[in-house]
Amino acid sequence: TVKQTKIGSFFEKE
Amino acid sequence: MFEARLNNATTLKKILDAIKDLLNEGTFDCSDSGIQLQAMDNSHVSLVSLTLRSDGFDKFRCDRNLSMGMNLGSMAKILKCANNDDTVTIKAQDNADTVTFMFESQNQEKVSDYEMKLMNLDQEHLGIPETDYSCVVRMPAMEFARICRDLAQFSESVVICCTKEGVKFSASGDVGSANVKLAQTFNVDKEEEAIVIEMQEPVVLTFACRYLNAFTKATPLSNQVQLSMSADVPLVVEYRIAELGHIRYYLAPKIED
Repeated sequence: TVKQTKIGSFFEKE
Repeated sequence: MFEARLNNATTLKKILDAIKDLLNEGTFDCSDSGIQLQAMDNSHVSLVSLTLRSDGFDKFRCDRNLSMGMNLGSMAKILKCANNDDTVTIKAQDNADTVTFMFESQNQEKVSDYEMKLMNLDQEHLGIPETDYSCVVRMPAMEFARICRDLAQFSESVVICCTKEGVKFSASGDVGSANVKLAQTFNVDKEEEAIVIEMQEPVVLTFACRYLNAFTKATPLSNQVQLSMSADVPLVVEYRIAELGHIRYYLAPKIED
């Protein structure tokens, strides 16, 4: 099954 | 003091229509280079990045950097009060807790002003790394909106497959399966009808339709849309705003569990 990822796991908080 | 003016309210109205369904609120970061807004939707699956350059405004004054937390639904309601051909001016004092929108009719007979309270939003800012994408597709914005709308009827997810032959959008579910293949164009007379594919290497990515369809609310802003893709990183859907800036939507992919 495909799982929806989150933006936060790709872009770091500044 | 902050003051930004556009001789035509149309663009600002379209910008609000492009973000108000995805974001409830956002912070307009103002500096002498222009206005930036970056915010994630409530589910943190997508991110909107809006850039409006100061030289794109008919008048732009920003004495000190200013961050204005806005309820975008309220701001959209205020902008609904402007006619497309009204001049719109956004004004705020430096440490204000309100912002004023002033609309002037073309014939100067009618001047309206709307004051809105600002919000304290402590939204964290995300760093978006410069990325050399495997595939970049430029295509008519209307075409992209049409494909997203059509395929959403078949599934919650769209698979985008980009090769040197072209780009394919697929969706399958209970209704059946759909494939829309676009080939690169070579001899179009109008630039904005072209389909241009720059491919370093092929990609196959899966995305949720509902976000793609939220992004296509920006279609009235531009004839073209640009899709940037690399394996297992967010898709970038970019609409240029002529002479003013751009709006970029980032969408986290769906990956095999």
